[in-house]
Amino acid sequence: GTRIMYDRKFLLECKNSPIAR
Amino acid sequence: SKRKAVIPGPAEHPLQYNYTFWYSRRTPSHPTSSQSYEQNIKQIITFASVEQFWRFYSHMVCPGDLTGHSDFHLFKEGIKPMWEDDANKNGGKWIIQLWKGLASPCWENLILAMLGEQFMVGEEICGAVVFVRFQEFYIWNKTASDQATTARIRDTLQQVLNLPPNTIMEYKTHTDSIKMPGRLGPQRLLFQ
Repeated sequence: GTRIMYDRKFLLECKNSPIAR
Repeated sequence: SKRKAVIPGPAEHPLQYNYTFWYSRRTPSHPTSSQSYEQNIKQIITFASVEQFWRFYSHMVCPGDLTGHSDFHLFKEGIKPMWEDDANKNGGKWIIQLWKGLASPCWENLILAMLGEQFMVGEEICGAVVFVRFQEFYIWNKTASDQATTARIRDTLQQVLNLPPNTIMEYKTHTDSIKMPGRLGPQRLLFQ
């Protein structure tokens, strides 16, 4: 099956999303 | 288990696996049996999405700011950070020793690589550990005898951690760790 992959840059962007606070 | 399943919230980015943070304190003066080790290790939180991870991690103490014999463990949900767990009993770990000051940024890069499935070794990764006092990290995998996998983990670590020259790395099977519970053995790899 497909694996859910994220690179570091994307994960760091998610840190600043309103739902991550 | 009666615990409620952890799932990604609406509009959150799901992870390939759920992960659990654990915390333990070592008692350096006493040899640790597996029973007392298990009593000493505490689950902190389980998360299923990128956003759930950040909500917790952003408020967590950085490894570099902690002192004493503490370990943080981040393992796939359902795998205990113990040699005796079924997922770990045939496994081993890469040990990475860092200079002071590098622990926090490297730990973060390591766990981001794990959560983002950057190792590309199928189901092999079990979890990661940071041992604060010695500035050491461990990444545990399921099959210690699978050299293609352990080599791939090593290469990914080198890429994602941007390891400085002279970083000491060693692979140790859990069977060897049980027999020789000391720290680094004679076979070390130096990245140049």
